[in-house]
Amino acid sequence: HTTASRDSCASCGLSQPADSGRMDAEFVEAVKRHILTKLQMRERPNITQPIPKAAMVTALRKLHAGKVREDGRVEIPDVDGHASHANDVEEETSEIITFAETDDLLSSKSSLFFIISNEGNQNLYVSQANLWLYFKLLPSLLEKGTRRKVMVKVYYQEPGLGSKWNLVEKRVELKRSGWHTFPLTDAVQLVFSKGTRRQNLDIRCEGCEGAGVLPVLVNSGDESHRPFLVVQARATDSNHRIRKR
Amino acid sequence: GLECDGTNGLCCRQQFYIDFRLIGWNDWIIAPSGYYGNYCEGSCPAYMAGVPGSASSFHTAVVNQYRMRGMSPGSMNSCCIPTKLSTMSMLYFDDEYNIVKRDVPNMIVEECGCA
Repeated sequence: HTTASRDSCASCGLSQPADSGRMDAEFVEAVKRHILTKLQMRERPNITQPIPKAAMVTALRKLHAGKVREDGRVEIPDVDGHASHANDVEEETSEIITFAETDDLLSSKSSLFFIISNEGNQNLYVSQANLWLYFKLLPSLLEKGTRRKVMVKVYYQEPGLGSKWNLVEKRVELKRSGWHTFPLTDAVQLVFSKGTRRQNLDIRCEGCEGAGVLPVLVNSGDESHRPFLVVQARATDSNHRIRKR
Repeated sequence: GLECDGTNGLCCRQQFYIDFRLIGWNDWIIAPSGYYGNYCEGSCPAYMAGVPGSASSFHTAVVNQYRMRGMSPGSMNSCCIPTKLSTMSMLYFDDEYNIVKRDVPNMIVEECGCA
């Protein structure tokens, strides 16, 4: 509020001549605070070890046939090929992409883990979660062009040498190297409901060795094919419901 | 809604673009490359309040009801506020190096009016 009059409103005094440099600096600070508040962050993240660009670009290309425009709108081609805008979507949704990590506590080379953030302890409902794995075809005795069939099993692995249980089994047919997805919605929903942040997975591929198939995991020297987990979630707090109504 | 052009002091939308590179935020915000932090400024003389199109808010309707009934309170001057806001999609790293894509509603001021 300006102090000129008790009847004035905050925006009325803005057009008064002022020190424009100071005003700009104040606006920039206000905008920074505004963006952080909207993203439910207290301060900007400290990026000390950026994700390899190759991994990031591959993930984004795979996930978004749409294009993020200069003004922030996202063009999503529909089935007819016409572009629509994410702005048209009333719901506030989040899409979280997290890349696989590995550490010494995990029991085998096929073990990896994901740190999943629930975006500032919001009440997020996980509508879909998928693990993306890249399978590389190695030269083998099989005739070129032959489909190679393998069985991939994804287990939840307790830290250290703890027990593990099966989350998903999927038969994969491969004619060439490529990405494949594995549904993990229920498992990620459980992570969010328990309030934990870490999801340990163990990837086993039956028949891979014989068929000349190599699932690309972490520390394989192939950063652009690093496994990643995509979580689609939407807020379920009261503000959201009021806005939607 | 009016765009501010410096010719009069009436309620208008001032465009204000911030390039994330200039404030050193391009290391964690992947897209877009900047933000339109537009804002509203200017005065709202009595004749501008209730003008269709520029004042379509619920508050205006309430104030107009007071005026029609001859109960216009002296302290109820109208105010230059955003009357239309739009969503902005953002792609960024969070604290755990996750890439997050979020459609943030009411991020960009598209239009200003007196209410």
